[in-house]
Amino acid sequence: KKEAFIKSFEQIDKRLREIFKQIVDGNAWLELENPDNPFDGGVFLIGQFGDKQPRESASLSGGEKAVLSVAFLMAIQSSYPANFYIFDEIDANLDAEKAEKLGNFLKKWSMSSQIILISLKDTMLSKADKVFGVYEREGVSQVIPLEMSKVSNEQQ
Amino acid sequence: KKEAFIKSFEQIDKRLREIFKQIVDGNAWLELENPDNPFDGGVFLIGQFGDKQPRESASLSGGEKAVLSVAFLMAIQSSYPANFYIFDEIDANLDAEKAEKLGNFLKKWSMSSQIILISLKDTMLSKADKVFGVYEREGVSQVIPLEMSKVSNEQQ
Amino acid sequence: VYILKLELKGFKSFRDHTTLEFTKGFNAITGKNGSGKSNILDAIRFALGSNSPKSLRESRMSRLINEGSRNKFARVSITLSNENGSIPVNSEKVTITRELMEDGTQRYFLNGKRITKNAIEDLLAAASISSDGLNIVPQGSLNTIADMSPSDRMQLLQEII
Amino acid sequence: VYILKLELKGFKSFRDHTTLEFTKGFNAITGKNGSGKSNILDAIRFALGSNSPKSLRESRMSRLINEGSRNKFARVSITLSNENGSIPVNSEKVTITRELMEDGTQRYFLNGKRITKNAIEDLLAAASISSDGLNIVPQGSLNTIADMSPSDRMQLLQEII
Ligand SMILES: Nc1ncnc2c1ncn2[C@@H]1O[C@H](COP(=O)(O)OP(=O)(O)OP(=O)(O)O)[C@@H](O)[C@H]1O
Ligand SMILES: Nc1ncnc2c1ncn2[C@@H]1O[C@H](COP(=O)(O)OP(=O)(O)OP(=O)(O)O)[C@@H](O)[C@H]1O
Ligand SMILES: [Mg+2]
Ligand SMILES: [Mg+2]
Repeated sequence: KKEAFIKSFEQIDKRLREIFKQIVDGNAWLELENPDNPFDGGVFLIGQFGDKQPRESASLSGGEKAVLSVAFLMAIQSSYPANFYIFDEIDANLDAEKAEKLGNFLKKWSMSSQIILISLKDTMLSKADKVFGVYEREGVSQVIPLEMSKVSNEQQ
Repeated sequence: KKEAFIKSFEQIDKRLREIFKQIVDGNAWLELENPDNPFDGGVFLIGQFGDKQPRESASLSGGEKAVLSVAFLMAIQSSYPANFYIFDEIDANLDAEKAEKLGNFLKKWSMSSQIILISLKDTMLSKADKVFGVYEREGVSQVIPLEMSKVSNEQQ
Repeated sequence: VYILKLELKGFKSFRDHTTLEFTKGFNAITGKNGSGKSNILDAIRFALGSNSPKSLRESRMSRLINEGSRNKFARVSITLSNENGSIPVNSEKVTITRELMEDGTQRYFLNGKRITKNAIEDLLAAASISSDGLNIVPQGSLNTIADMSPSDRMQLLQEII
Repeated sequence: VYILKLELKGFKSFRDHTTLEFTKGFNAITGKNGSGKSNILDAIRFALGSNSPKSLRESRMSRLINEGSRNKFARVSITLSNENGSIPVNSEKVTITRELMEDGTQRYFLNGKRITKNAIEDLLAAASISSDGLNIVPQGSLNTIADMSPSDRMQLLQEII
């Protein structure tokens, strides 16, 4: 049981390192609180952004946590990579630069897995192959496919 | 005790109605679950956006909840209005239109109470009397006052 | 396996028959606050068999039915591509339909034929598709993931491994 | 009463002496992710007497001290306008300084003179100023407010009224 866990743990850790590097300039990894008896301790999720010190997830900034969590979620999929991903405003806390980087990463990732991303930011929408605009009239929602050039005007 | 509570409750409800209307086109109010014995029940926070049906806070959308919560927080200040307000990215879930409206509202509000707002959106920053830019170099934070015209370039 | 199409009728704010045809690659959904974006994510979870009103952001399943419309049922169909056969059904496309009536009764259909809820669950499990998989990240949930304690994270990993 | 000035040194990511002079009206703070914006909010709460590491987003108070710098203390000063005299101190401006040393000892100063923590708390309470007042809304906390249950909301109102 312990061997099987350690083997999978190392695989997830390896995936996390790969994925995080693809999104931002930095590193991320997992650490066992108690390497000798893993189940007696927790799992630390560590992120290092740019040339800053590495820090545990809980003491990173809001935007840094969001990037680290996305990388972690994608690394721990039981079937890797998952068939499809659905993300609802995962870019809400990101600044323009990180949103751009996350958008580029998802574009690459969408070559092998389908991505359905809900976002309010043009930076992300402009990377998509297809954009849906959702509208509400008198409490009733409608959906129409959007051309990207039209989206920018809409948003304003 | 009950009378005192009801009196304050009605005051807060009145403030909530006033404040919400100033932010968006719609209404918001408080309802007692058990009007005869208030302390035996809870307090419902209701929001009605545009021409949609009124709904309890928990079943509104992410952005709608954010606007309603801001109005509620400002209405329940023990000393009204508070001396100062500090808001950290309360606009993260808002679309361009709602962010613009919230910015206009805070601008008005800042005539009588000091506001310190942390935001990544130009729409909000452009309404401020003074903008501070925070930078990080090798893990060390620095602050410089920013001219608004410079901010737009920075954000890009 | 990927999502080819989603059709909604009477589900939350989608009173009228609405269709979204997705591409295999990068799809984006945008719109103003309260327009119905997250309701689309809920519809996908509903069609994939979610039985937790809370994860569909409601207090009771009956509240999923569009309020204020004459039709008193919610129907969502999801069409999945099955070119590689990972869903054990003999067709290149698999359409799952779920209906919820006002009295709480529910019906499931596979490519148009009535089927039981358990049969649907088995089919999806065979292709590692679940309505509450970690590949579906609802609005605001990143904060919960980021602020997990190390011991919660260990528990999560043990459930996955 | 409003905040005239904030000075930080050795507090979280603010290794060097940093000053922010606020206006009475609408101040905005911006910057990239991880630049130090929320640390400024934490510094204000620290200066106003917060003793909860959790509300300062740390596990222990000692982690508030800037890592990686030679100076092993954190110092934050906040200057409040007191034209209307609501803080019972005989001066138009009131500066509260709080220092935290590496060994955990803390010192408070009022307009440059040593004072006890309790005395500061009493002064601020007289002017309805608190480090965890509802007028300070930390990052991500709006979601918690919005998703409160009706009974939690009743409890909150009872605490305020
Ligand atoms: N059963 C229902 N009948 C009718 N309308 C409903 C029903 N359930 C929810 N709604 C409405 O659906 C609206 C849209 O919700 P949704 O959460 O999808 O918005 P959103 O586009 O994700 O917005 P945001 O950008 O703020 O997150 C809500 O305002 C709510 O009033
Ligand atoms: N004691 C400390 N010493 C040095 N750096 C610290 C200390 N505590 C926190 N930090 C650093 O401060 C950085 C900035 O955090 P902060 O939460 O203020 O960012 P932010 O500007 O609010 O970003 P976001 O837009 O993502 O919310 C973190 O990346 C963290 O590494
Ligand atoms: Mg939403
Ligand atoms: Mg922050």
